[in-house]
Amino acid sequence: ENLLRANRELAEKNAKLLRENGIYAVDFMGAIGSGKTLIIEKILDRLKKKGIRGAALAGDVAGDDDYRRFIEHDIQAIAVNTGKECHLDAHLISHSLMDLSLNEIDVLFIENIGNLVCPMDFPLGTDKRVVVISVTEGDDMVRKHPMIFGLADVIVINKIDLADVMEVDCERIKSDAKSVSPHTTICLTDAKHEVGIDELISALDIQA
Amino acid sequence: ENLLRANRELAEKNAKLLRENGIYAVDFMGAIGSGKTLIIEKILDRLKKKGIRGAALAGDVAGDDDYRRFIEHDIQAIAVNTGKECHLDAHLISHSLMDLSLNEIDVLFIENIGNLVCPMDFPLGTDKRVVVISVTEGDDMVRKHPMIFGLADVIVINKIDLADVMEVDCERIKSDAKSVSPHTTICLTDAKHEVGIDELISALDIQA
Ligand SMILES: Nc1nc2c(ncn2[C@@H]2O[C@H](COP(=O)(O)OP(=O)(O)OP(=O)(O)O)[C@@H](O)[C@H]2O)c(=O)[nH]1
Ligand SMILES: Nc1nc2c(ncn2[C@@H]2O[C@H](COP(=O)(O)OP(=O)(O)OP(=O)(O)O)[C@@H](O)[C@H]2O)c(=O)[nH]1
Ligand SMILES: [Mg+2]
Ligand SMILES: [Mg+2]
Repeated sequence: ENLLRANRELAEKNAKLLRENGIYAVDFMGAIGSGKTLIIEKILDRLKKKGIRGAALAGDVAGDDDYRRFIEHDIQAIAVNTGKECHLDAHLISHSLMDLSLNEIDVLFIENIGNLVCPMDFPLGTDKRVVVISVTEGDDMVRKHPMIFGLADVIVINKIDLADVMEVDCERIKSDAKSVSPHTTICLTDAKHEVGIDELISALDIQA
Repeated sequence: ENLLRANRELAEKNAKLLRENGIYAVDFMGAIGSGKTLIIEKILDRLKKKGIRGAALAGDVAGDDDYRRFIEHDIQAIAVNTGKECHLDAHLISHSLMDLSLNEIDVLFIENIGNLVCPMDFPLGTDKRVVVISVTEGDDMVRKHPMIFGLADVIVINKIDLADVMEVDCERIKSDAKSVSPHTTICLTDAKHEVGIDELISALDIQA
C-alpha cells in the first residue's frame, strides 16, 4: 500500500546517498535481547583493528542504552527513538544520515527495533539485512516467523554457549532456517565469548 | 484514534461475555521466547489439580506450535494466527470466543504475540494484563520499554535459573520495574523447574 511504497522510495534515496559516500550498510533485525548490540560491538572492534571506520544507528523505542554502548567504541553513533513504532523506517534513517559525517564512515550498522514481524516490510536502504535470534528464545523462532527469515541475507543464531543449558538443538534451528531460506548464509555465534564473529563479518561481505 | 477506540469498545464486549460465563481472563504479553507458553502450561497443570478448568488462546503470527503445546494439557485451546499483525486485538478474540464452550471454562489464558510494543494499545477485555520478560534478554528490558510495563497488572521476570550464567542481576530488573510501575506485583520465576509458579497464580488473583 502507499505507506510501504513511499518507504521503499525513500529507502532507495538512502541507498543512493550511502553509495555516493562509499558507505556499506547493514540492517540488523532480530528478536528482543537476542544480542544485536553485542554482535555489532564485536564487529566494530574487529573492523577498527583493520582500519575500517564503523558507525552505528541505535534504534530503540525509548532510551539510549544501545547508543551509549556504541559510543564506547569511539565511533559515530546516533540514538534513533521511534516512540511507539515497532520498526525503524527509511524516513527516520534519512534524517539520521544528515547528522553523521558520512565521508568519515566505511561501514554503517543500523540496529533495528527488536521484533520479528514489523521491520520486515520496511527496508531502510541497506546493502544487507540480517536477522538475529538466540538459543535462549527456544528452538521454534524460525518456524513461527518464516517470512522475516525468508528475506534475510544472513541469519545469525546467537548465544550458542547457552544451547546445552537451554537444551536447544542449534542444528534444528539451522535446518529450519535452511528450509525457509535456502540461499541464506547461516552463522552460529557466541558474541559474549567472540565465537563466530569473523565468519559473520565475511558472510556480511564487509570488505575486511 | 478510531481504531483504538473501536478496539476498546469490542474489548468491553468481550469482557462482558466472559463475565456472563463466569470466566476469569488473563492476557499474557511479553518478549519473544521469554517463556509465556511454558508459564501458562505450568499454571494450567496447577489449576487442573484443584479442579479449576483452564483454556488457552495461542496468539502467533504463524503456525500452531503453542496451540499444540496447550492441547497436551487436555484443555480447550485455539490457535489464533495474526498473519502480519504484531499484536492480538479484541476483534480476533471475539471471534475465538465463539469457538469455545464458554460454560466449561473457569480461567482463560490468552498468549499475546511476543512483542513489548504493539500489544500495549490493544486491550482484549481480560481481567488482568501480564508482561513476561526473561533474564536471557539482558537487564535493560524495562528501561527500554517503560510504557508496557507501566500498564501491567503483574510483571514476570522468568528464567531466573539462568541469571548467574547470563551475569544478569534480577534485583536490578526488579527495581527498574518498581520505578516505572510502583503498584505492580513483580514475580520472579523459573518456569522450567517450576519455581515461583504458585506465587504467580496468587499474584494473578486466580481463585485457587
Ligand atoms: N551468554 C551469552 N550472552 C549473550 C550473547 N550475546 C549477547 N548476550 C547477552 O544477552 C543480553 C542482551 O544482549 P544485547 O546485545 O543487549 O541484545 P540486543 O539484541 O541488542 O537487545 P535489544 O536491543 O534490547 O533488543 C546481554 O546481557 C548480553 O550480554 C552470547 O552470545 N552469549
Ligand atoms: N532455563 C529456562 N528455560 C525456560 C524457562 N522458561 C522457558 N524456558 C525455555 O525457553 C524457551 C521458550 O519458551 P516458550 O514457553 O516457548 O516461550 P514463549 O514466550 O511462549 O515464546 P513465543 O511464544 O515464541 O514468544 C523454551 O526452550 C523453554 O523451554 C525458564 O524459566 N528457565
Ligand atoms: Mg540492542
Ligand atoms: Mg509461546
